[in-house]
Amino acid sequence: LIEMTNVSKSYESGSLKVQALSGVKLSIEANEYVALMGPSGSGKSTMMNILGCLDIPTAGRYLFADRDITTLKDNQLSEIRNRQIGFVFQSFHLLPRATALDNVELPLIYSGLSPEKRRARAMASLEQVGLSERMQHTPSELSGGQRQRVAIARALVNNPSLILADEPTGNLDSKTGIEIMALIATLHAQGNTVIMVTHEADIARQAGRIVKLRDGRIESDLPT
Amino acid sequence: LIEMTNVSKSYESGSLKVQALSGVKLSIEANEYVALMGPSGSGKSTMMNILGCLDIPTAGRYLFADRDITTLKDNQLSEIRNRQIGFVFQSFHLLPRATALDNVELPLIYSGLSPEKRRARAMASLEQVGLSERMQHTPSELSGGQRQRVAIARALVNNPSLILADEPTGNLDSKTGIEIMALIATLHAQGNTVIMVTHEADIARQAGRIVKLRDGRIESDLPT
Ligand SMILES: Nc1ncnc2c1ncn2[C@@H]1O[C@H](COP(=O)(O)OP(=O)(O)OP(=O)(O)O)[C@@H](O)[C@H]1O
Ligand SMILES: Nc1ncnc2c1ncn2[C@@H]1O[C@H](COP(=O)(O)OP(=O)(O)OP(=O)(O)O)[C@@H](O)[C@H]1O
Ligand SMILES: [Mg+2]
Ligand SMILES: [Mg+2]
Repeated sequence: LIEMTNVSKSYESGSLKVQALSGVKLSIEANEYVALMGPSGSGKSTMMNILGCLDIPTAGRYLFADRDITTLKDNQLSEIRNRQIGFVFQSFHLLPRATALDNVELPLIYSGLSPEKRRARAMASLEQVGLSERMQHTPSELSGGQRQRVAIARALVNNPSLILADEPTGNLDSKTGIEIMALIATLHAQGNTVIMVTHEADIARQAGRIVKLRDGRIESDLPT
Repeated sequence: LIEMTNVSKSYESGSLKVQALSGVKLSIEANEYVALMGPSGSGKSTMMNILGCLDIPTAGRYLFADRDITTLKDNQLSEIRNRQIGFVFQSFHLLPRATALDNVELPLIYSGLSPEKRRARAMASLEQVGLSERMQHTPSELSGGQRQRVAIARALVNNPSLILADEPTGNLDSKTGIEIMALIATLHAQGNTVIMVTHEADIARQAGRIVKLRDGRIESDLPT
């Protein structure tokens, strides 16, 4: 499903050049459950952005379902992102003036579903993460963990086959974190592919494989 | 140092009323190290905002250093916040268009220090959290954990006597998290007061006392 060959990503601001990723080689099959770990600043979110077709490598090649992402046009990329990928961002990226329900409904806008069906699907997704009572609140009226759960509900509302979760339980108490991990385990069991950034070893152990990054390079890639 | 008596906080949006805290009674001495735990949405950040003089209770009384916070004027509150309290927010609240260095220097603007001294203090604070290499980057050019560390450096730059940290290691890998906890332990050993929200039991155990919230009420308050 995923084939990264010699992928590099650098950022330049003025005379400063930051090498976020170098020479990354990574191959992931459909229905795998991969944990991505590594120190703060080691390139995990950068890698997730490339995997999720939100960003392109500075060098190297990325094939998603055998298609070279760097050759696709914007509308093709946004189709893949919207239909096939669910992304839980490390900093959530919720629309600040929209309610939780509106935020979760957003990915369904291009699905062709009727407004009633979209609303019902969004409500079901929010119920899965325990937020039915808070649907009409905007992000500033929600706790940190509640915002994280809205981001999770939004990522899952389109039934994506690839789930990219960047520290999805970072703001959750243990019990809620366990419920979210159980939800993700269920989605994986249904045949989907999960790639999760985490810095917690017991969360990483729930995956089938752990890829560790250090200074933009893959340091190890081993089954759990 | 801290005396909360029968503190309640509710939010009203339209016809919805959310009771974030009810009847909270809490007493904290100077130089204590208190961990605050509880489920997502239980009122931890709301309590931290009141403790940090950023918000006032809807009912009840809050004494900080024997002064009733609800009777103080805005400029008196902002003096206390600036001089005596260092707040690490759950969602960081960094200025998006300022560099890490500018963000950390901000609390020093009213300190009366010269520009050179402010810059030196801000640089020292960033070095303490391992970010000397990233001082000239703006938040969008930093990783999640790097932004969290800028927020920590900013909270500590004024040598506050009360440190309020809302999940300060949530976005950090284990090793960096340990370094930050060691830094906080040192500040506590120097005589300061620390109140930290965390959902991780091994982090909470480093405190002298654990206060647990549930549905806006204190469920338990025990020494570790
Ligand atoms: N401005 C607001 N308007 C309405 N409700 C609010 C507002 N701010 C917070 N709340 C509600 O108050 C409750 C407590 O929020 P708070 O942020 O204190 O929780 P928390 O314990 O910090 O949670 P988390 O662990 O998820 O960060 C939540 O149920 C939240 O939805
Ligand atoms: N737009 C940018 N310009 C310059 N440097 C950047 C930019 N975005 C990210 N970086 C740098 O690239 C490196 C990798 O960032 P990335 O966000 O991928 O790290 P991460 O592994 O997700 O870290 P964390 O665990 O702290 O979230 C960091 O050192 C960061 O400072
Ligand atoms: Mg990251
Ligand atoms: Mg909170």
